[in-house]
Amino acid sequence: YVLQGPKWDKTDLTWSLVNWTMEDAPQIRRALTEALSVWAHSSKLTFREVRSDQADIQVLFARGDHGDGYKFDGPGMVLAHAFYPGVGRGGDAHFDADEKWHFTRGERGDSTNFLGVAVHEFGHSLGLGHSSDQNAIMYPWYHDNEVDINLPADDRNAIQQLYGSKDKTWGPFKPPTRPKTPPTTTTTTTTTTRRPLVYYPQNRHNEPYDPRRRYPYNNNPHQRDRKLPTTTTYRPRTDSPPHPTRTWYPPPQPTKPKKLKPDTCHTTYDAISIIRREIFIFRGQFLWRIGDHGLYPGYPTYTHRLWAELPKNFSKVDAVYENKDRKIVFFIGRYYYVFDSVTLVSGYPQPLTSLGLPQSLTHIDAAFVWGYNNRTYLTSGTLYWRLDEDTGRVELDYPRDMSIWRGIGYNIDAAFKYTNGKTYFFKGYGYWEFNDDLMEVAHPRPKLSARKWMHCPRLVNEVDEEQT
Amino acid sequence: ANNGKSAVSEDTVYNYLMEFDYLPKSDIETGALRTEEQLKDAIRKLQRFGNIPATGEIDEATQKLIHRPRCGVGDNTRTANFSPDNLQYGHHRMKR
Repeated sequence: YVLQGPKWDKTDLTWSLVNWTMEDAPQIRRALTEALSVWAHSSKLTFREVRSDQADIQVLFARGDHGDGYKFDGPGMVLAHAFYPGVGRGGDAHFDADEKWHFTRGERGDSTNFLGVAVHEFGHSLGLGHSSDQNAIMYPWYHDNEVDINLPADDRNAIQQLYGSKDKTWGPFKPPTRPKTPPTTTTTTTTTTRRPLVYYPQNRHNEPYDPRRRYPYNNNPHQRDRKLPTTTTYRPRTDSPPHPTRTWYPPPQPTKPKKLKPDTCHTTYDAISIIRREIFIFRGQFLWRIGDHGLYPGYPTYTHRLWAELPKNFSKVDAVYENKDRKIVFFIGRYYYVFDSVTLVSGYPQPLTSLGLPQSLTHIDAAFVWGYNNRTYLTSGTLYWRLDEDTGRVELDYPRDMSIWRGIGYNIDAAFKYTNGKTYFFKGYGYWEFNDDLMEVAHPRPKLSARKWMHCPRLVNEVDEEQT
Repeated sequence: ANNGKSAVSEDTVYNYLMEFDYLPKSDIETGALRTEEQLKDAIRKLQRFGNIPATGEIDEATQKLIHRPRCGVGDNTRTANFSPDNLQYGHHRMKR
C-alpha cells in the first residue's frame, strides 16, 4: 500500500453530497454511507453526514471538464477521482456523471458498481494512494467485486497505519499505563436517517458544482469571470500608441504621485522578473529591487526612474521578462516595449497583435520563461501562448487553456523563473511554486509573497504555515 | 509506426502513461521526445503495477489493461520520472 501525502488531523470526519438526481438520492447516500463505514470498520475513523459546504469530504457528480483541471472522459475509462486530505478541495470525491452506475448490491450487467468505486475513492480522501496489489481496494483498475465490510489486508494495514485500529490506542506519545480510550460507538458513524434531506439552495435545480463556494483560487470554467472577451466585436483602434517611438532625454519625471507608495509587506504584484540577476517586482507605478543583499534601500521607487521611456501615464506594468537576448520586455495594455538596458529599442512599442496575439486581447497577465524548457510563455485570463523567440510570434498550436498549469487557476497576476530554475506564479497576496514534472503546484495553498520575496517578518498572531 | 495490428495507438499509450504518472506530465506541454528505452521502461512500470507480464511492449495484455475502467488518480510511480530533479521523495503531493 501507499500512504500519499498528509492524513487528516482528526478522526471524526464530515461528508456531504453536493448534487444528485432526485430519484437516485436515497440510494446514493446509502451507498456513500456504506462505503465510508467500510473504512470506519477497520479504523478509529467516524463519519457524519452534514448538509454543509464546509464538510471535510464533498461528494459530487460531474461530467467532462468540471473545473478542477481533471476532466472526465464520458462513459468508461476514468470513473472517478478524489483528492488527498487537505483544505479546500482536499478530501473531495468526484464521480463521472456519464458513467452508467448501479447503486444497489447484487445488480449486475453493463453498469458499474458505485459502492465499489466509492470505497476506492474514499481511500484517496483519507490519504491512501494506489496499490499494485490487485486484491486491494486501492488497486487503480476497477474490479467488480462485492464490497465486504472487512477490508483486504493491504488496505486495512494502510488505514490502520494512518488512523489506528478500533481496538488499539494509537499515537506514540501516550504512556502505556494510561487507560485505553473507549472505543468509538457506531452511533456516530452515520446520520443517514436522523434528519430529512434538505437540498442546498444552489442544487434545487441540480446546478453544477461551484468550487468557488469554498476556494478563493478556483478555476471553474463555468463560473469564472470572463475578463477576456472572445466574442466581442472588434472596433478599429483610433488612438495612437501610448508612446511614440522616439527617444526622450531627459526622461520625464512624474510630477505628483497619483497614489501613495504601496506597502512593501502588504501588496499584490503586477509583474515580477529576474533582470540582470536581480529580482524586480512591479506594483502600480512603483518597483522594488532585490539583489544579493536583499531589498535595496529606498525602494519602492517609481518605475520611471529606471525606465524613463515607458509611457508617461501608465497605471501599471502588466508583465515583464528578460528575453534570451537580455532585452527587457514590458507589457502594458495592448502594447509591449523592448528595452536594451534602460533604452527603448527603436521601433517599439509594438501592439500585442504583432506577436500574433488576437485583436481582442486587452492585456497580458504574465510573461515568463519556463525553467523546464526555457521557452517563453504569455498568459492572459484563461489562456496562454508560447512565444517563438526566433520568429517573434506565438506558436500555431496556441492559445491553450491555463488549466494545464494545474492549481494555478485563471487570471493570475504574475509569474517568473527564479534563479533556482523553478517557476513561481502569483495571485493576490500569495504565490505558488510549480512542480514542472507533475505539472501542478507544489503546494495547493498559496504562500504569502511578502514573507518569501520581501522577507517581511511574521505578525505576532499570524500562523506560520510552513512550521505547522 | 503502428502497423494496424494494435488496437491502441502509440499516442493513446503515451497519453495514458503521462496521465497516470508513468511519464512526466510536463511532456503534455513540452511534447518532449522520449527514447525508445524510456518508453519501454514506462510501459514496464505500468505492466508491473497492473500485474501483467513486464514485456515493455504494447502487447495484448497491456492493451486490455489500458482499456480497463479505472480511477482517475495517478499511480504516482515516482521512479517513472526521468528527471533527476524528481527524485525527491520527501515531497508529497497534497492532492490531485
